[in-house]
Amino acid sequence: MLELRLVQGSLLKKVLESVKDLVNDANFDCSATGFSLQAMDSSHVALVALLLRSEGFEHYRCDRNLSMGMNLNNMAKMLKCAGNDDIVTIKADDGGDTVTFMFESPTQDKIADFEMKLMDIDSEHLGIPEAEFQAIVRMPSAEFARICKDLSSIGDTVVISVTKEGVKFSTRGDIGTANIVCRQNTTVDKPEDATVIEMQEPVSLTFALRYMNSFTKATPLSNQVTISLSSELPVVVEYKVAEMGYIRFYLAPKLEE
Amino acid sequence: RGVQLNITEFYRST
Repeated sequence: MLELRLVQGSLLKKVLESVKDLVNDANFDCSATGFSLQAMDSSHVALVALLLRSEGFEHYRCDRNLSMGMNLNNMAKMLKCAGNDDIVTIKADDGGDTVTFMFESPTQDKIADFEMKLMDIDSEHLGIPEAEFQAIVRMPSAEFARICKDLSSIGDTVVISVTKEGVKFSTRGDIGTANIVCRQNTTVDKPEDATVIEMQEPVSLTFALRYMNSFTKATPLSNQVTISLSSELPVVVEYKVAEMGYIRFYLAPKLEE
Repeated sequence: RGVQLNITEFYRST
């Protein structure tokens, strides 16, 4: 028996909006530690890893480890029917072939049950070792989303370079070039407006903007985004999910000729 | 332009 009750149901709504365009079908894994997902996009260029820790749920019952295959578009359609202030409960029977999403209005005067068929998805699970990064940039998520959006109107790849000057986002296309430099800025009123750059050594990598723009759909989840770079590894773009977890996007670099 | 690498070139399936 699985029963996960999330008072801040809007978090789950936002999580689905963040991943439904990148990944079609995925297995949600439920264990004592939490509710997680790891899936690659269809071209195997990007990977998303989600973790919602059990402590973040008001009620978390997971009798046995369970893996539930779901079509993320259909799941998003059902979660769209939940109000932003609704309590969302995910329920499933062990060995069952459906999952139920229950939405309760804050005043408990409206209760909705949406039942969805589960799918058999044989997904490849990748081992992602903890890594040391050459540079880690923490910045306002809206700022990062704006940069990716603006640059994608000029070119289709972005070179992200971190030097002691700051972090530079560059692109070039048929109409010209664009360079945006963000400097460290910790003298801000609100901590979420800060840009913090930890650089072990300078690094510069090239990525497809199409994927970066897809990742920024997670912007509503968190005021901040963390971008971790290392020249031998995919970039990791991470958005925290309230105090209960995170959504991490991994993107393999491009080799410029 | 340029060669897009795959994520599976960096992380092995478990």
